[in-house]
Amino acid sequence: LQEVPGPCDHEDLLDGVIFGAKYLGSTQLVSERNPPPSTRMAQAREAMDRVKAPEGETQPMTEVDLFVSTKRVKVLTADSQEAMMDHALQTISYIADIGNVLVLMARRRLARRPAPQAHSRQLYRMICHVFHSEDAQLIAQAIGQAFSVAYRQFLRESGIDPSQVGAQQSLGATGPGHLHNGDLDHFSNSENCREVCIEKRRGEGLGVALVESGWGSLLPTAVIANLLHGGPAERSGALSIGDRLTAINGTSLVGLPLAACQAAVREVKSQTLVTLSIIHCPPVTTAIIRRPHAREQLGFCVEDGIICSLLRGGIAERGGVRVGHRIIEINGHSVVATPHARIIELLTEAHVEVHIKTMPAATYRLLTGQEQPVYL
Amino acid sequence: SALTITVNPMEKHEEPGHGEE
Repeated sequence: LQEVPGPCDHEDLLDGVIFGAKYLGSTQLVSERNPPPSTRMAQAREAMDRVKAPEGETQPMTEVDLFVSTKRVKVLTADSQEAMMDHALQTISYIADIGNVLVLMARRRLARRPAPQAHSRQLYRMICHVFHSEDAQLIAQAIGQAFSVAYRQFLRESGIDPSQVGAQQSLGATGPGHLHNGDLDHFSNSENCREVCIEKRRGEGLGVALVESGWGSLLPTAVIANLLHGGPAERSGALSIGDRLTAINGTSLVGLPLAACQAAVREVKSQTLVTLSIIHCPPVTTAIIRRPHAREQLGFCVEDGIICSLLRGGIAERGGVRVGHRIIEINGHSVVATPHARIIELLTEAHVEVHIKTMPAATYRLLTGQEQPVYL
Repeated sequence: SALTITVNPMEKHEEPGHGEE
């Protein structure tokens, strides 16, 4: 079984893991079948506001155990272990964490049969359970991991290789070659896509420095290269260096030049609440180049450790090599302080499966203090 | 505070109308 990133051991999730939490209460909402992220965020906040006692008032709460597995999520009373709630995993629509609050949204049943009118939408009654825990984010990540493991299992049972889902979709764009790097799989996994709400003072910048994802990137958009210490973005705790910024307040940044992405971030300066759509990515990406023989062309050019051009559809591009990225490692050996000639030598000799770790050169310059970040 | 949402990919595959009651 392929490992799915998250806080839990894969095997443990099959059997079920337990987290302690305080149950604050439940409420119901009516929702369409697959609402957009902004609607889901409003729903989660609405559920929290309805259940949470106002500041200064006593909050009724019950100690519970949350049982999470790839089959179900159960809420058990902490003392008697009696099941208060039990939801099959496929009926859970989404999980949200807001600070120390966790909101679980489960679909109950069709609230209204679809009307014959063309524009009618199926409506669902959602039951929303609200919990408090210092580990709200961790629990949300564990439930997200259970979603992902269950989904992969579902694909496998349907005769689809989960690792091939992304590769099959990519055929039109890159020809019949296979993609070896995990980018597509990573980008198409909804677990990695997040909607983050950042609260800030009016006139205050978000406190992010942006760079380009690099020519050849499967998701051409701005990448977070640095976070201003103490700035709204860092304070939110939800962003990290390497994350792709795909939209701001619902406006897509994908495919736009860096200057346009920066302008879009500057534009929200006057607002007090900003919604960012991000795809969480590590700052360093790994490209895997399958090169059966050392005589086969690698398909990219390097200048002082930085990739400066790429052969479209070549083995390097398919493996995840991106223009404008600095090579950090080749087959596990750091090359950050290696002379250009030696890097070329290492690349020329490397064959069979070449693992190359890279990061945007601009991010590297910021992280190593060679350049001062311009925070937006 | 920051709000993070993780959508269940199984949501799209569930039969319409099916759910817990």
